[in-house]
Amino acid sequence: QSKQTSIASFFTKV
Amino acid sequence: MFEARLSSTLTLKKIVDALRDILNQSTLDCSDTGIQLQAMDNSHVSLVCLCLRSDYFEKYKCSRNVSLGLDLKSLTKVLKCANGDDAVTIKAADKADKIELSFESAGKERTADYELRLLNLDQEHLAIPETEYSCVIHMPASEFARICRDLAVFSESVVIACSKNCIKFSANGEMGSANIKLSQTSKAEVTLQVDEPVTLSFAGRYLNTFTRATPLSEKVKIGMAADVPLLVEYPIEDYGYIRYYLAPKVDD
Repeated sequence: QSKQTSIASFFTKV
Repeated sequence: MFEARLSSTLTLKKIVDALRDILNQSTLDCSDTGIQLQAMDNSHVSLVCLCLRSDYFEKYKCSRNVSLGLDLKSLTKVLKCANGDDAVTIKAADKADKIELSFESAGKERTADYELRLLNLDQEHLAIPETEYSCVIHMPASEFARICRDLAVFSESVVIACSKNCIKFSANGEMGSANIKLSQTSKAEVTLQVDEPVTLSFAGRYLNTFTRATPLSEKVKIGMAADVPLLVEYPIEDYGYIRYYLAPKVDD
């Protein structure tokens, strides 16, 4: 089973 | 005041086609250096960035930075009213609530003007750090599209494994499995620069959506590194690019 990660967790908000 | 003219509406149609399956609405940020767009899809799994330098345009004027919130479905409808070889001029006044699109036929005997209402969209910008990818692959964009399409039949997930000698795309599902390997070719249609082998798993549905950009570019660049999003980049001639970032799937 694999889980989809969120793209937002890899980049920081500006 | 913002004004940008392209000699061919076809390129604009291709750009919007590359965005509209992933985004419903988005904001174009226009400055004197060019046009940028950055947005996540609704599920926050992928991020798309568009960059078009001002010299991509036949004419480009942007006296003050403007953000144009667009509904991409509506923009597509307006673009359908134009022929591919029409020239297109996009205009917006400062603090405008609409943009104007003017199409001029190749022989200049027909002009058509359309206004499109702008949207006030909440904008969230993400800082994308410069990433040193362990694997950088260049391949024909049509080949990448074919692989993504073929693998989608087998499974929701696509495993991309890149090593010094080859890049392997795999899908494994109830029906069976598929493995497609590409090696570097002598004609340099496929090139692999690999510092460290990487294997990552991704949602095939998103990969397929990215391939909507195939008509924009002969080549696609893929960047991979452990534990970072996949980069899929389509250059737009020498004047810009569309980059898609896709978050990897991880073992539960």
